Amino acid sequence: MNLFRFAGDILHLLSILVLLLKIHATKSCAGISLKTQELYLAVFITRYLDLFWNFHSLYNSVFKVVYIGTTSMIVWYMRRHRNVKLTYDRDHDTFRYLFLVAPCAVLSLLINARYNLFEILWTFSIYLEAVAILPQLVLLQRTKNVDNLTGNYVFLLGLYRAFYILNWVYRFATEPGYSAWLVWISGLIQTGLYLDFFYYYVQAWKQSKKLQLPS
Amino acid sequence: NKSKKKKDEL
Repeated sequence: MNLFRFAGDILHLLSILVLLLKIHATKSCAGISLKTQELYLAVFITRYLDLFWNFHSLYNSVFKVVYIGTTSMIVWYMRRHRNVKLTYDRDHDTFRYLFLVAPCAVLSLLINARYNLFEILWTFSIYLEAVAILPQLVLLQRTKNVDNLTGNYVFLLGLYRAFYILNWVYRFATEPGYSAWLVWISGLIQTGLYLDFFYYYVQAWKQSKKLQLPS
Repeated sequence: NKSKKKKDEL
């Protein structure tokens, strides 16, 4: 465990908490993509299936349970809460699950480290996490005026990915024999998806203006 | 164990 990895995990947790708190406090999920949240839930469940038999550390186990729990709560709010569900922007959140899930499923069957069910599900979760933000980014672009908390949520998520890259660089330099090509390439693609958003986020911040994405 | 090592991240 190094500081980059730790910072990444904390930022990830923070991003989820920012979102959950926003929904809880405002009783609104306007601007939030349910598709992205459900894809993240699928990512966590398929990746953390090993929770019960593959114990690595208390740290990891606690994070796994918290990620699954908090993301489930967000999905519950958006689908079931009597006031929150009315604010869901269904008409703009139209990205098709199948466009993301199908290629990731096929790719995880073709490119994986070992051919067994749990390894394939784990690989699928790595691929799916890389692209799960796309419905949210598309929704942001359609909504035009991005509210601060939604903007911060996406920014924190992107920052989390950036710290994971620093963590890999650090591990590669300090741990002999450490390599994880599949995770690295997926991670680089994932972080790349945020670059455009980052650019507009920083511009808006520098000019202390409200974040607006071009169409 | 290589496969264990790569799964030490979240």
